[in-house]
Amino acid sequence: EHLETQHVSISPGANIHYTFPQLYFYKPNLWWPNGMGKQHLYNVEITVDVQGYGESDTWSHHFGFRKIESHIDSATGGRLFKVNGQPIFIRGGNWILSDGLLRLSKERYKTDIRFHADMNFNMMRCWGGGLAERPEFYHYCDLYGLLVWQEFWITGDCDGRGDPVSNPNGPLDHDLFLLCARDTIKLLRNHPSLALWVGGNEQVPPPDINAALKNDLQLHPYFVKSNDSDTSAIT
Amino acid sequence: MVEIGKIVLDTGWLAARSTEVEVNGVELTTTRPPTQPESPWMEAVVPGTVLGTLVKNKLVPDPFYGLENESIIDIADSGREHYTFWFFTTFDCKLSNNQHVDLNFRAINYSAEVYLNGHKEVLPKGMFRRHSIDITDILHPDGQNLLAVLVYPPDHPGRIPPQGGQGGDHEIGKDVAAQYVEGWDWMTPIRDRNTGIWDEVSITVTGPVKIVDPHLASTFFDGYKRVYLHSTIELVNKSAWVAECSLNIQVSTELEENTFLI
Repeated sequence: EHLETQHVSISPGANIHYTFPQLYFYKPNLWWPNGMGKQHLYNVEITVDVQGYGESDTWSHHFGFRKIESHIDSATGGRLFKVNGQPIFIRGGNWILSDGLLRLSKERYKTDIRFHADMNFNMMRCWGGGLAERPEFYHYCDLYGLLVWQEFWITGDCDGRGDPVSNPNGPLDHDLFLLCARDTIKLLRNHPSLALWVGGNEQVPPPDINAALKNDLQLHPYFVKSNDSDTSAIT
Repeated sequence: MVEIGKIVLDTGWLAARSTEVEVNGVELTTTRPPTQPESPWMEAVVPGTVLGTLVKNKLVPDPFYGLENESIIDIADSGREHYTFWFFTTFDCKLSNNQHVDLNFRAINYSAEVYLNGHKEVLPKGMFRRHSIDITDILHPDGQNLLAVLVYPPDHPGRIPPQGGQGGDHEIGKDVAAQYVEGWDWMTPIRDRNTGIWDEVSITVTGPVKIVDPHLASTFFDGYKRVYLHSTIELVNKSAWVAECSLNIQVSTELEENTFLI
């Protein structure tokens, strides 16, 4: 039941989207943040074989079944999280990058992130003035159960506040910002540790960027919570 | 013939300041490649930054020791050309019939020109974007392929005020790049503004059809008893004929070491 083969014809030079029939799992092992349970990871492997050629390409990725929900609490103004339906008390650390010269080795990511897990943290927040972190960073957050709050590249100081007051209209090229945002989302979206996208640090992005990010990152209607309370939303 | 899959290009890179290299990208990747780390060429850190390469070669001190950062010239004073660098490497890749190969940069700060065996490609601006170039028709079928990348710093590296401050003069905010590089209350200014090939470089070999950016998502029902995995992929047919494809998705879990449940 966890194996599916489909046939598809692709025209010369064409670029297509293809959606597999959904795969059914009965009570899969869930992925939990650090301190709430194990970080169960499944390996998803996709291959394409071409008639007359053989195996043409292959792709694999660790995948964790988890549902992350969050909302702003009206009483406190704080953001409350649930993972797999369970409330979680967030113990978070701020993160910029592991090295100012961007020597971002797997070994260093592993050590840094495991250190955060050993400190009993369950979330790392990637600050808007730093990096969209790399897949290796997310890989170890997947392994050690660190949820990631990933911000895009807007800060209060450079984008509307600061001394002297900076330009609130963000980068000069808004289309470039959105192109980079969309590409980053595609790069990172399959990691179970990825919990929340945020426009920036201490500042709201310019209205057109903010609106586009909100639109692009909203749930596909297929996944939006329905009246059926058993139907679940995903991030 | 190479197997399908990814080959990471993270060794054997050389680098040189662009103003000290007298040949152009076409010459570098055809008739006049650098052969060893002789001046102005040096061993490069890829992935990494120009400053990382200069530190590795002991041409500047490590900026994170003591006040050593003060002795490294800032891009605002040196000009952007001081931190505009060539990066060079070679690789072998012998393809069989109907194989295709892409050259991939997972991130460059901030823009670049790529030369491969004399062919030029411009990589547009943006620190947080991937670049992928189909190089199938450019590869040398036998022997070495010569790759040179001219990397330009951010367009608006800014100037650090004498009193420092959050994000310096905020000019870096005009670009789509990391902003901490102009200095913050927790960080000294990064003199090259993190210019460089700062993430993985690779080539990927595929057959006629390539998988691009799969998307996995799950839905949950009945108190997490009934769960569905949804998978969407992009497929690119690089061939000149209709490709009849068999797509396979398989989910496995490692029960114990080397024992898998499918």
